[in-house]
Amino acid sequence: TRRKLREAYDALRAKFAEVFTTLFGGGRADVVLTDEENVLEAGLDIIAQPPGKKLQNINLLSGGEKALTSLSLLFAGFLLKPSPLCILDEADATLDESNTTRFAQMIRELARDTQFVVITHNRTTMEAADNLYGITMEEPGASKTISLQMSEIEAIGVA
Amino acid sequence: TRRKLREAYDALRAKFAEVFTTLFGGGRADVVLTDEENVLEAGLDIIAQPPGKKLQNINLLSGGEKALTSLSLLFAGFLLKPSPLCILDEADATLDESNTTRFAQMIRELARDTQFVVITHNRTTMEAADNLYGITMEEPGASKTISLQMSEIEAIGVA
Amino acid sequence: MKIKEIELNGFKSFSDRTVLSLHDGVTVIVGPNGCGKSNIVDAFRWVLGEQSARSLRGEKMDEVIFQGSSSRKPKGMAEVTLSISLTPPQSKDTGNATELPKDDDTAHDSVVVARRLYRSGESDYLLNKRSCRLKDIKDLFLDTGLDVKSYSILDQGRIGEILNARPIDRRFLIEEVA
Amino acid sequence: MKIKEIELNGFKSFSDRTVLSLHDGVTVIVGPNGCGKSNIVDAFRWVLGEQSARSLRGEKMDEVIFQGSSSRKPKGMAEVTLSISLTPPQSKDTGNATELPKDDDTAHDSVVVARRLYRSGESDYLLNKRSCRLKDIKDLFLDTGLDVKSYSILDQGRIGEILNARPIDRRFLIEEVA
Ligand SMILES: Nc1ncnc2c1ncn2[C@@H]1O[C@H](COP(=O)(O)OP(=O)(O)OP(=O)(O)O)[C@@H](O)[C@H]1O
Ligand SMILES: Nc1ncnc2c1ncn2[C@@H]1O[C@H](COP(=O)(O)OP(=O)(O)OP(=O)(O)O)[C@@H](O)[C@H]1O
Ligand SMILES: [Mg+2]
Ligand SMILES: [Mg+2]
Repeated sequence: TRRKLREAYDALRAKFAEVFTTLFGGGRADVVLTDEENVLEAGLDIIAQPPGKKLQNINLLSGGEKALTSLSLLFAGFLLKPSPLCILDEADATLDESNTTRFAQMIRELARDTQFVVITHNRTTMEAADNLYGITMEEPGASKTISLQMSEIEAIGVA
Repeated sequence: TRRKLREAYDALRAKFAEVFTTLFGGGRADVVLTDEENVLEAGLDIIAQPPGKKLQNINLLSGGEKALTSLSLLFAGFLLKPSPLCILDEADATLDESNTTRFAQMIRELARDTQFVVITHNRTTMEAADNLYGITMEEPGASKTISLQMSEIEAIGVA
Repeated sequence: MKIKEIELNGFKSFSDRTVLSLHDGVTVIVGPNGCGKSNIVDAFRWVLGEQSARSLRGEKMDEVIFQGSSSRKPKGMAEVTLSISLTPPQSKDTGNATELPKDDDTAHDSVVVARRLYRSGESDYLLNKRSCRLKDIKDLFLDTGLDVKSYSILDQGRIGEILNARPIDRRFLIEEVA
Repeated sequence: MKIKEIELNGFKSFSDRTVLSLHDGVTVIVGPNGCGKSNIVDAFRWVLGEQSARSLRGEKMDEVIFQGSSSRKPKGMAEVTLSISLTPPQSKDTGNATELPKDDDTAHDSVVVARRLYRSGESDYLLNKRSCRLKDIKDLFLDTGLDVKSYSILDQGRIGEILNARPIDRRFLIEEVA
């Protein structure tokens, strides 16, 4: 229904702006209907301005900035309508240290109401774990799972 | 000319198989014309089998295995027809520790005849550097370059 | 509702039976390239009803069955089992909750969903060990909110998709929140 | 031939003049997200003659001119300069070597290539500080082997392209080696 979509749109805009600023430690962002009058059919444009920078075409953003912007949008949707489960496969691959730290912090907050399964090669993200599993292939081509402590991660050949 | 292409094809197949096995520490790979008779127009299929695994559709490979397979193919072309310059922008993003080490080793070998410019967030790759530059943005939005020693990388906010 | 555990058996590189227990909070999975981490993500998608082989990096669905390695023979079947505990608030929300087959050794607030695929092409869906249709599984997930939303599973390398998408293809963001 | 250095001035996030000296071997560039590393790759592509704004993540070519930030006003021009030293073997290979404009303070085995773009849309190519056509720059690169081969520059995130490409689109691999 038109009203439900309008409410969802307004909520998403506000939440996205908030999450973006949290993950980037500043800056501003917005998601905007290509036609303000037509919430039933119009597409969505993404506006993103990292802290200290001038607002430009989203394609000029760096690899890490694009990843963090996408995550802000997905997490915003998540906060508005939580799912019991969220799976992230190497979502932090292109993030530097400080962005990874904020990413890991946000995951811990979202994980209060949601079970998160996060695949990573990054130590900072690993440290955010409540439970840590290592996957190994000691026998070629055959995967096995082992429960791990942080102190054991060197042994199984990860970061 | 038909003969030149045929020679290039044979050379590429042999070199790709060799580089793949070096980067993967085993396994085998091949690049094959979709029509053996038609070297002038046929396309190229890529066959890749990491060590210990069964040969399967290349799409089933993992993210890191795909990256390493692509690099094997590109480096093979490079070895056969060197360029004065090679630029790699975060080519190691999805590689684990041991694959990154072999990647960094191969770059050092190729760098005898070629100037390499490698962008990375990965410490192992940084250690392969003859020269290290840090890019910073102390003044928001304005990039600056500084020459670095390995011991200084913590300070500028990288891995 | 909470997921208690997922079990893989003959699914992709998991030749032997493997169980991952999921507790509250953040579960992190690590390991070297090609060891099977993303295959676990594929297992979740598959048991949640994924019908497209392409979404699992395959061309045909039978590619999810363990195809053998230098240390193992191929398997004849792939199976993924999801154990879910349904918390009381759930049953009061869904007055028309899916009628679950009663199983003597399973509490009624606990559900076990399984999917199997045989080399023959035959496939099986089970709810508390009784054969059922894919539709029954999907209805259960809709009731419990476990249906795969677009933002619940973020595949490796696909994080940039939302930015590269055409504006019209991003509508799911407001449609799923509504 | 060797690249001695690249200089960026008003190019993308490099508001002020920046010089990167390139020596033999491996030059590694590091820094936090968004600090300008990939912009340096774009600078190489641009000075080597890239004509497509899309290959530089832009929609219009004027987006390579520093557009300002919270700490800087926008610039009126983008400029990238490449200093190359040509080694003797090169001149014996290319009997018909591009006739370089002679410049009193530059040895004849050293070349400086520059490209400029002004806000007005006017653009300039310079060879040893003398204005020339894009064609002259491209010919020089062909002679010295510095023309951008498909595998010389691997952009961020594009490593998987060769595997996802259609077989027919991978022909460049044998064609460039031939
Ligand atoms: N049906 C199958 N039988 C046996 N092995 C399979 C099957 N399907 C996929 N594999 C193997 O699983 C491996 C890929 O596993 P996966 O994608 O989970 O790796 P990963 O741990 O995510 O690695 P990365 O860190 O590189 O992303 C491939 O080497 C592939 O050959
Ligand atoms: N014309 C311009 N004027 C000012 N800033 C620009 C211009 N073009 C691009 N930028 C800025 O440059 C930044 C991107 O830089 P770049 O892609 O080089 O980052 P990076 O160091 O590669 O980061 P990452 O590690 O995330 O890949 C963006 O924030 C963008 O806003
Ligand atoms: Mg993976
Ligand atoms: Mg970059």
